[in-house]
Amino acid sequence: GVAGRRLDQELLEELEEALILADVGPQTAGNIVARLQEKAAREGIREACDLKEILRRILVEILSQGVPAPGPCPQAPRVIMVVGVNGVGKTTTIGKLAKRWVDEGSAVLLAAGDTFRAAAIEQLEIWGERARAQVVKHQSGADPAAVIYDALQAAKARGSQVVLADTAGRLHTKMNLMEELKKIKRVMGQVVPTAPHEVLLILDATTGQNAVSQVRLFHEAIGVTGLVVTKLDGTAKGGILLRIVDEFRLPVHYVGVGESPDDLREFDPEAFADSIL
Amino acid sequence: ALTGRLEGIFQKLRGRGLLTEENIREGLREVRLALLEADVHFTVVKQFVERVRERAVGQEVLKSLTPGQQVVKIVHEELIGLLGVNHVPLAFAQQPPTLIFLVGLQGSGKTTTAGKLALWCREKGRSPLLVAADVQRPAAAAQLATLGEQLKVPVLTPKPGAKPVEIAREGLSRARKQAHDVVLVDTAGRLHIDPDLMAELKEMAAALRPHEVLLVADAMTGQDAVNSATAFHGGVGLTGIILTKMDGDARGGAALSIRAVTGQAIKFIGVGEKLDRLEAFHPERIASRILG
Ligand SMILES: Nc1nc2c(ncn2[C@@H]2O[C@H](COP(=O)(O)OP(=O)(O)OP(=O)(O)O)[C@@H](O)[C@H]2O)c(=O)[nH]1
Ligand SMILES: Nc1nc2c(ncn2[C@@H]2O[C@H](COP(=O)(O)OP(=O)(O)OP(=O)(O)O)[C@@H](O)[C@H]2O)c(=O)[nH]1
Ligand SMILES: [Mg+2]
Ligand SMILES: [Mg+2]
Repeated sequence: GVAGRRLDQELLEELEEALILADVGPQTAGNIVARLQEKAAREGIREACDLKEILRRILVEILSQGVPAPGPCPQAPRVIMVVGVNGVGKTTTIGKLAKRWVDEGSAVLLAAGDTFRAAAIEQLEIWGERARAQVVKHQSGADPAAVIYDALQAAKARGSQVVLADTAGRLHTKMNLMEELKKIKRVMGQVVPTAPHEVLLILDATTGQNAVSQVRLFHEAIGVTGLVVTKLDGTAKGGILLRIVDEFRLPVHYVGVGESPDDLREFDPEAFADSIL
Repeated sequence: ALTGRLEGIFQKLRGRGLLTEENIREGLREVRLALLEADVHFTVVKQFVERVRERAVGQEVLKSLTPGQQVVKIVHEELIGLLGVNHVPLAFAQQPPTLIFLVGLQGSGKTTTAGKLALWCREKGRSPLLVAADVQRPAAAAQLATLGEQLKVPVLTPKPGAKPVEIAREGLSRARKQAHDVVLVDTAGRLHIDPDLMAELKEMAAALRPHEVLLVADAMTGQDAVNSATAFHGGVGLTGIILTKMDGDARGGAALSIRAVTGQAIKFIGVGEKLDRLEAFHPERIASRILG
């Protein structure tokens, strides 16, 4: 009847508001709610809790569209390039990943590719100690490509299984800095022909719609293979991922949930969808 | 851009007499969409659009030959009004030294901004002292010390085991002894939902009575800007805002949200990684940027 329909409209607006508050973005939120509405109509769903469950499933469906990169390369070292805008948590995430893999028995080497920012190398060295991973560095101000080159040579010589290459934070709109990333990528290929095997773009969960522009420009410049979303231990929901995974089909590998070495989790679309709703 | 979209909506009404409430409603939907895409907070957008609506149904739009442009003009004026019409400078103390805390979420740019403010103060003829009160992040003190070296500005780095409030207190006493008239305290990034770290900040402020507590916030922050800004303001009391990373393409709607919920002025914007990349905030530029 009319009463039931009215309730749906108000409820749909509330759900759309929840999505927008989670940084899903107005257009995407509108599209998702429209999809929910037609699905609910087809299945004759009216109850609020059932509607919410359908919405949850839609979110999980969208988030599961990321196409994972091909499996680990057969020969070591596996080279992972870590990129992203300033302050999102690249260096910290490298530390966490290093610790995880060293604890699992791998030999991990860290490349101090941020030669620009004050004390970036010192920060990575402390993480290297925490993770029990070796660090290859040059002096501050050195050419990042040269450090990466040396790090990959060292990894081959020492038999490291994984190289995590830290890079300086950079805004995606700065052409010369994006060119520098392309150069680093080329240099990697000179030492290990299939490198980098992964390009991880780190995103901050507190970032709003600008995350889409970040993914687009980093992807266009060097080809991103996977995402990590940090700072999900705060109140930000990272809902922009819905738009990002839908548009770019990139897999989200991990989420950062704190500042300590163990504060890293595998991405779980179900848990993520729950936290948004 | 918003102007174009609003012109498009009102275009089809040319020569048909007055605008109706429905026309206005459609135009306001466009305004709402533009603001949400610019990361302005949902509730702030609601209140803002209502203010615009009240003016839009008045004579200035209904009698205009270019109602679309008129609505954009109103939106622009309301944005400037909300963001604060003039530049609000740093509040220096009558009796030096002026004590300034830099606070905010992890990675927002506090340490870099501390360096930028030190340079800014020195160029204004003052004698700044930088205080590294972040004892939690790896190499935080080294980072500030490096910036100080680059600027030839002295930096107080912590003794092992010192608490942030003790470090800041030592900074104040050193400033008095060595005639520094501005003390810039860099604090650790923290979550506004971390009760211990928020209490630590509150205690530091209560013990040392800073003249300025500046929230350093990232221009690309989304809806969460309201949550963190409200909590920092409620927890320690902010006296101003600095919006960083404005050299990117983030629309910066967080500026409006933070201003709306804290009532505090955005005093500066960070426009780059180098230490001279700090500008006084002028609402005009961010208003056009938010409108897109
Ligand atoms: N709460 C929380 N803080 C985090 C997380 N990941 C990183 N951080 C913090 O975010 C801040 C920035 O982290 P960094 O690792 O230096 O970030 P970055 O991307 O390497 O920064 P730049 O190299 O300067 O661009 C630090 O204070 C970290 O402790 C997370 O998952 N949760
Ligand atoms: N492009 C740009 N980068 C900035 C700006 N301000 C700071 N940064 C960069 O942002 C990153 C984080 O800056 P920090 O000063 O370490 O941030 P923080 O708030 O002290 O970080 P935590 O102490 O870990 O909370 C660094 O890479 C800075 O160079 C800015 O205005 N523009
Ligand atoms: Mg880093
Ligand atoms: Mg800092």
